[in-house]
Amino acid sequence: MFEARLVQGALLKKVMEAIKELLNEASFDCAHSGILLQAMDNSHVSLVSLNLRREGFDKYRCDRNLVMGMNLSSMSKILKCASNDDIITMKAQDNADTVTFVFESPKQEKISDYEMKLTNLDQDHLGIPETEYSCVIKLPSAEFARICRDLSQFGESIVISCTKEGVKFSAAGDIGTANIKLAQTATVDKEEDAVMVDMQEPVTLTFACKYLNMFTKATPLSPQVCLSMSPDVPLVVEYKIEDIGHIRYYLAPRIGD
Amino acid sequence: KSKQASITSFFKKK
Repeated sequence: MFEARLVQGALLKKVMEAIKELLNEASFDCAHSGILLQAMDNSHVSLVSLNLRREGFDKYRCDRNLVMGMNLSSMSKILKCASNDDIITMKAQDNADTVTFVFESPKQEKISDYEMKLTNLDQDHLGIPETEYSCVIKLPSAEFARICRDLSQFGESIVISCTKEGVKFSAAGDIGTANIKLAQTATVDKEEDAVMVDMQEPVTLTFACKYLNMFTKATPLSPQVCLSMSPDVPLVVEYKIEDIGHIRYYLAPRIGD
Repeated sequence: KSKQASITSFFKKK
């Protein structure tokens, strides 16, 4: 028996918005410690890694490890039926071929349940090596989304360049060039407004706008985003999900000339 | 022109 009840059901709706453009389907690996999802996009350019810890749920029970393959467009249709203040429960029997979503309104006057067929997905899991990143940049997530959106008008790629002075995002194309420089903030009233750069060595890498823009669908999950870069390895874009976990996107760089 | 790398050239299948 698997059962996970999330009082802040809106978080699950936001998680769905954060992955559904990138992934058509994904396996939810449910275990005693919580729920994990790891999946590559269709083109195998990026990887999504979602972690929801059991402690973040109001009620969590997982008697046996369970892999639930879900069609994300179907799951998204179902989660759209939940109101933002609904409590969401996911449950499944051991070895079941369906999962049930239960939505409870805050005062319990409306309770809906939706049963969805599971699909068998033969998905490979990738080993993500432990990496000490040369540059770790924290910035407001809305600012990052804005930068990706603005620079996408200029070209298909964004160059991210991190030095001790700060971080520079650049794009170039037919209409011209664009550069956005963010300096590390000295003092801020709210921590979530800060730009922080932790740099061991300068790094410059080039990434496809298309994927960066899809990652920014996670913006409603967290006021801050963390970018980690090292020379010639994938970028990590991480959004914390309150006290429950995180979503990380890994994006392979564009390389060479 | 730069070329898009694949994520699987960095992370190997388990």
